[in-house]
Amino acid sequence: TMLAVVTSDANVSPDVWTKMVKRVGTKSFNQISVDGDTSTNDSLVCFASGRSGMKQITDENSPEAKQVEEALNAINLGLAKAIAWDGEGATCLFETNVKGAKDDEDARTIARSVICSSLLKAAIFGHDPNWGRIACAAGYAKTKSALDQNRLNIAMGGITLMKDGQPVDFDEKKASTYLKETTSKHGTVVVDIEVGNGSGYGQAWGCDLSYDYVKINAEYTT
Amino acid sequence: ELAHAPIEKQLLPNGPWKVIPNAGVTAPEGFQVSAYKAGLRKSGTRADCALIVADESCSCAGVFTLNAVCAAPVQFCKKQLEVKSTSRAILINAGQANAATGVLGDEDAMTCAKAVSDVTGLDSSDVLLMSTGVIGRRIKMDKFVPAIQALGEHLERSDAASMAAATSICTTDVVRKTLAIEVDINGTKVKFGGMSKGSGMIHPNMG
Repeated sequence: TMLAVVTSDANVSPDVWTKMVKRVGTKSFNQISVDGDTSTNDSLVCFASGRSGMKQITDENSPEAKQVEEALNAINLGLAKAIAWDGEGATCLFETNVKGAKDDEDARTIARSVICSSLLKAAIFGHDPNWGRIACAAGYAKTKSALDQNRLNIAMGGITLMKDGQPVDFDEKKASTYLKETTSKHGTVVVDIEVGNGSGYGQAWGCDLSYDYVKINAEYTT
Repeated sequence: ELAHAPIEKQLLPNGPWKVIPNAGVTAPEGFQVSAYKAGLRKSGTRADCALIVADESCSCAGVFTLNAVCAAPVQFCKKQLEVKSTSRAILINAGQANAATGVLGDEDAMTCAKAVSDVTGLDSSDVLLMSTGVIGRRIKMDKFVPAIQALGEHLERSDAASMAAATSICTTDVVRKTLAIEVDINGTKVKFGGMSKGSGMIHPNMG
């Protein structure tokens, strides 16, 4: 289960605050996954006291509203990514960035599909730069627009693994070392995916899948 | 005590904000918090509940799991926030999730909100709830209700209390997750504080 509470002294009208929280929740906590199980209790609640002294925001399109929402998004992202980083048994945070999709929603869907793949998560734990599993997980994402595999570019840790749908002759040892070094310090494994030239951009965060995940959950009363 | 998640160093996106070191939900003006060990956990070595109370009515919004089998506190919060988009307090417990607990779970949730109301003087319509822990188990109300009294009596605005609260809500988490930032908006310093928990059963789909 994930729980999150955010407080702020921003002065935002209740209706604008509600819209902000919905958008921010979509881009942050709804873009993380550790094990694919949606809890009965997941909740994000955000309070705005108005005590900062700023003039109340009533227009969600005002520059001040944009600034507040940007900061609200940042703190929620930090808290959400911390959950994925601390995934049961995890040795790394796993970030996927998708660009070139038709819209942001499609990009987020692809990114989440990739970070949810158990096979890919296990490969990261085993330091295997398995681009085939990345391509596969991108391909079965339930997007509104079809994914064209001939436009698929994949990179891991800045190392290009696939270009225009074709596998690239990359330095496998270097890519494996990237995974080994990142997981050894509980860092962030980054996968960048391009799926075309659309304006859609999205991110998602997960973690690797280790032996400890099974151990923890086999011993936790459900 | 749990170690602190590397949010400031590794996880917070870059932007025009400044991190407020070692701070959490009471960094913004107008909030107090407390944490307490009620004895709800299977292994009772840590605090297991927290209460956040705002000095005045706040704009308040939430998103909640879309799992059709949702916990009593989730249903409680959704009803509260459907009626009005303001609130003053939130009570959180670890140990038992109060999910799949039927009518008795709903009654427990209402009892918890009333206990907060009794100790703080707030209207119970200004109280929200969160629970985490074992699904299918009712909250140990005989231990929790007296703890709510203690929570209400020990509210304070301090970084230490914020950290204690962030730790108290954790279950299988290895680290506590809390953060505070400050951003300048037209010359006014606006602060944001937060805490989260979660490690397993994580695939949020909230709306």
